[in-house]
Parts: sequence; C-alpha cells; structure tokens
Amino acid sequence: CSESDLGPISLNWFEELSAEAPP
Amino acid sequence: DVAEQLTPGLLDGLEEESLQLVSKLKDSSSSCAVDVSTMWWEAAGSRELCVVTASESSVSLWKPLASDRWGRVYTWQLGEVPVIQIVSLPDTCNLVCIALGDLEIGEMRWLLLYSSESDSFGQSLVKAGNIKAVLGLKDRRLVSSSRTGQEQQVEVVSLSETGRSKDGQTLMPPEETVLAFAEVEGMREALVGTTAVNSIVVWSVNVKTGQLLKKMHVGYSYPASVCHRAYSDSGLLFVVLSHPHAKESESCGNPAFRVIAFNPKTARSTGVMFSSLPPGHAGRQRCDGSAYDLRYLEGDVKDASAAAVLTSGAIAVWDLLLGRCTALLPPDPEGSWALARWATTSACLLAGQRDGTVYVYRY
Repeated sequence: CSESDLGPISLNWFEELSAEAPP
Repeated sequence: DVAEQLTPGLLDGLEEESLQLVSKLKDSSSSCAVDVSTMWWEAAGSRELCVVTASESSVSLWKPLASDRWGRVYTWQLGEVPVIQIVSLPDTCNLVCIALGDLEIGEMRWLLLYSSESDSFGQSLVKAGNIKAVLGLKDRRLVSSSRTGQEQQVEVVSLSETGRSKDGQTLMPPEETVLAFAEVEGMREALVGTTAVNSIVVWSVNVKTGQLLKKMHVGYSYPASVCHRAYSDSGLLFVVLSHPHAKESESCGNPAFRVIAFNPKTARSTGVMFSSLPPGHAGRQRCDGSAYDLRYLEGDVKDASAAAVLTSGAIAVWDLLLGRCTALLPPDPEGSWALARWATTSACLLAGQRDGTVYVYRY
C-alpha cells in the first residue's frame, strides 16, 4: 500500500483519533 | 438432499497433507449440534484445553484423556429457549457463555461456570434483550449490540470470577446495527465492529470512554461483511472479513475471505489479499437434478488460517496470507459437515456434524 492511495499514515492513529473524538 | 461428487482437481491430496485426524467426540445424547468451541479448564491444579459442544437444549464439556480420547465432564441442561451460539472468553478459565434465542438472533446470554471452591457447576443470566451480536473479550469481558425499538445499545460487561456481571460500559453506537465484533490484537482498548450496511466501526474502550473513533465503509461490492480479526501494523488497521454471500465462479469479485488495510486517519482502504472458494467443484447437482452454486455457509478465523463450511457439505481451509485454499475435507459418507471452528490455541480444527459428532484435526 502506498501513502498516496491511503493518505497520510500515522503510527499513533489510535491515540490521535481518541484525542479528536467527542467524549 | 445433495448428491456429492468431488471432482478431481487442484486440491487432490491436500487434505491428507494438511489436516490429520487426531480424535473424535461422539455425544450419543446430543440431538442436533449447534456449535462447538474450546475453553480453558482448571481443576486440581491442572489446566487443560477442553472442548465445549452445544445442542439446542444442552451444553457439554469434554476433557482430553489418554490416547487422544475425550471424556465428558459435565452437561448443562438448559431451558426451553434453544441454544444458538457458544461465546468463549479468551484467556479465561472455567467460564463459558451461551447465547440462547428462538430465531437466528439471540435473546439472552447465560453464563455457565464451574466453581472449584464448591466443586459445583452453575449458570446465571448475564444479559437479556434483543441481542444482535456478542463477542468474548480478553480480561473476562463481553461486548454485545442490542436493539430496543430504534435504539441500539453497544455495551461491554465485565464479569467477576464467580461469573456475575460486575461493571457495564456503554459504547457510542453507530446509526446502523452492529452485527459482528473483533478485538484489535495487541491493543486492549481498541475494538472494531461490522455493521448491517457494510461499515467498519472503531471504538476506544477504556474505563472512562466508549468513544466511536471512526466509521469506514468497506464497499458495496462486498455485501454482508463479517469481521473476524483485526490488528494494527505500521499505522494501518488490518481487518479480516468473511463474505457470507461468496460463491464459486466469482473468484475476484466475491471472495469468501478478504484482508483489508484501512488507514484509520483518512478512512481510505485497500484490499491486501483475498481467498476464494476452492476451484474444481463446478457442475453441482442436487438429487432432483437441479443445479446449485457452491457457496460459503459459515466460517472461523484464527491467526492466518480460515475455515468454512460450504454448501457442498465440505470444509475448506485457507491460508489468508497466501490467499489460497490449503486443505479440503470432503463430506463424510455418514453426513455433511456443519461446523468448522479453530481451537483457541494450537493449530487445531474442530469439525462438527449435525448429529453432534466432532472430529479434531491437527492442521
């Protein structure tokens, strides 16, 4: 998979989405 | 009512090579096998992997004996509501959950347990309601989705050592009904689910929140996707899905199992590998002469191995990383296969027939 297909990839996706999501 | 003729094909010899029959469990009292699973059993200081079999009205626990034989330890008799599913709890000893229901959807969950202190077997109600999906999680927890009218509840229940419900935590539900769950391996707080309109939902499950982090679409060309396994690697979320409408001759368009990589940050995805129904089974006929398609009926995934019962009465086994079928169990002369489950540990396949006979294969 290339980053261009899937968009920017973050190794910390879970922590970042947890911080962004409404409580 | 199916006249089974396995045509010689690409899979000749694979079953002998890949699957070795180890033993057979025969429950003479069982009326109709509904499910089979494995659970850890600890008694007198020794911990063993046992087999649990379920008929509509009873659940039996089997422990390994010498010479690859199995002995029935206990049978729980249940009420009038039929058993429809065994819900095993990973890394938990002496506890197993059972889903009961009148239709294909469960209405209640009962817990069957053994107490070494009192040397007694018991059962108690964990949750009642119109439950659509349930999964046993690590650390003695159960997640379920249920509907009351238009309201959907997604809840994680923690169980005490005595099997009682201890704590409950509500997760934020998506609009559509959640039909299957999978823990994200190695991430205790991450949980995924598949919904009735082919979405993947990601939750954060901890003591404080039950946030819905992301909803990602699988694609309409893969209807009725069911998640079996999820893991995170290199910033991507890999999900193993089965497609119950998969059928032969649609090898690329409608595989039985797919591994999809999602980028949870963007919700974009790409197919990594697909596993199609085994070839060489064309031209199937029922006894009345009518033709039918070979289809996926039900299946199970463990690590990189998948197994499924097909409409032909055979069980097919796939290596999901290679994307190919590696073994095939043709229907037994005495009956078709009805259930295929992986044991919780070791490369062991449990293959069940409707009459309650379970064959244990080493894979």
